[in-house]
Amino acid sequence: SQQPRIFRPNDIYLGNVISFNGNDFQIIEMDNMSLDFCEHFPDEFPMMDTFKIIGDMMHQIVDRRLDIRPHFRRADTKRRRWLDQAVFVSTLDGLALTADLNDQEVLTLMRRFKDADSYYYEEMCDLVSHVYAKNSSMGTPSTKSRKFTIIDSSLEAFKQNARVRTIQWRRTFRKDPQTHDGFVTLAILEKLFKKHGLQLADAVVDEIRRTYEVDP
Amino acid sequence: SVVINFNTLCDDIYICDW
Repeated sequence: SQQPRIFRPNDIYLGNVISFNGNDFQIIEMDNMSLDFCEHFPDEFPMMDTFKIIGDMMHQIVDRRLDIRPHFRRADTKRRRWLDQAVFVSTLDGLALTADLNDQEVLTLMRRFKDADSYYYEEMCDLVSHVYAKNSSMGTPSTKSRKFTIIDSSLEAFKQNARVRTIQWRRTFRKDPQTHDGFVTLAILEKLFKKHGLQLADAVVDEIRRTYEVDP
Repeated sequence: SVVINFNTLCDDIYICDW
C-alpha cells in the first residue's frame, strides 16, 4: 500500500510481499513452528484455517455436483488410500479446486491431510462431506449432533449422526494403535465411538457386524 | 472376534449426497 502502516498478523502468508523500509520481500517459505502457531489461531489467520478453506471448496464442489472421491481413487493406483504429494496436488489441480486458492491456502490443505510423506485424500473427502452435512443440518435440531442421551437405533440414523460430529472418524481410527491397516475389532470400534461421545445401540452394533465384517 | 473394515464404514458415513 502507499501509506505505511503497522503489520497485521494476516499480512504474513506465503506469496505475500511485505516491505521493510522500502525494501520489498516476498514470503516464499515458512518454518513448521510458525505454521503450527498460525494454524492454532484460525480466526487471525484465515488462510491457515482448514475449515474455512474446505468450506469454500465444498461450495464449489456442491455447485458443480462433483463427487471428488472417485477421482482421487483413480489416481491411487496402489489402493493405499493416500497419495504422494505430486499426485495429490495434480489431482486437486485436475479438478480445478485449487484455482481460487493462494499458495498459503494450498499449503494449509496439504499440511492438514499429510502424515509422514503421505497425503490422506480420503480424509479430505470425509471433511468435505462432514462440512456439507453440518451446513445442511443447521437449524434443524433433529439432526444436530447430540450428547450421550439419545441412542440411534438404526444404522442409517447412526451414520448421519456420526457424519455431523466434529470428530474425523477415519482419521481417528487410522491413528489409533488398536487398529491395523484399515481393520479393527468390533469391540474396539464400539469403544472408540463411545470414547468420542457416540454410544452404539445393540441393533446398530449388530447391523455394523452384518454389513462390515471381514474374514480375520 | 469380529473384525471390521472401518474404511468401508467410513465410506458410508461420509457419502456424497449433493
